[in-house]
Amino acid sequence: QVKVDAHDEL
Amino acid sequence: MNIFRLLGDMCHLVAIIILFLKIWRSKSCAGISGKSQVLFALVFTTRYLDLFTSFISVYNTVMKVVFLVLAYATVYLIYLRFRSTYNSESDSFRVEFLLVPVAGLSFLENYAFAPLEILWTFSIYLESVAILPQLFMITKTGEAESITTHYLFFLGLYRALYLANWVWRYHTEGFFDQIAVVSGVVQTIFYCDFFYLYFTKVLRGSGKMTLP
Repeated sequence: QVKVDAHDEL
Repeated sequence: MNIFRLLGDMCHLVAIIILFLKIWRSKSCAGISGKSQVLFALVFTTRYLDLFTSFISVYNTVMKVVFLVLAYATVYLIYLRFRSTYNSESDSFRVEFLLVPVAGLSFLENYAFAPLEILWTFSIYLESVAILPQLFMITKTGEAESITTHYLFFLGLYRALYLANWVWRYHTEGFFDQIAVVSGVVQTIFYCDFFYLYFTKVLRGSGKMTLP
């Protein structure tokens, strides 16, 4: 499971 | 999106614009570490590859593109356009001492062993240390122009606001990104010493920041 939560941050 | 995150992003943008305009207007990159700027360009490049794979929001896309363009424009000014003003002998930090451990760590400690994830992790780790050549250069020469210190101040403020953003997100969304948070804390610590000098020296009116 790739954690993508932080990927919305810059 | 919360107020800390938005203010953090704005401080980040202001910092990058301050640096770009300083070099552009003075036609000089004296006192600026080209190595740090190359590292930041590498940070943005490896992190924002998801521009091609996922859409988050118009804000997100626009900011990523702006950061990328400004980062490369700054590197262009330093290494090509105003190359003659670049203090390469003072910019002597060995970046391989950052790149090798950061690359190794991103392979070992990541959320998924996939190319984009490893590159994203690499960018997070690298960002936390990318400012070191610049701080090293200031320590070595013993001074920095005030405009350079304003750049560093906004960059440090951006980091501090991101910490507040994570505290906020933890309490409101239960969000906790271990890699981003730990790297972010490390990165912010690097600015503490600088913050102290900034408040005690620069804001008290001397034009340059000189180290004691």
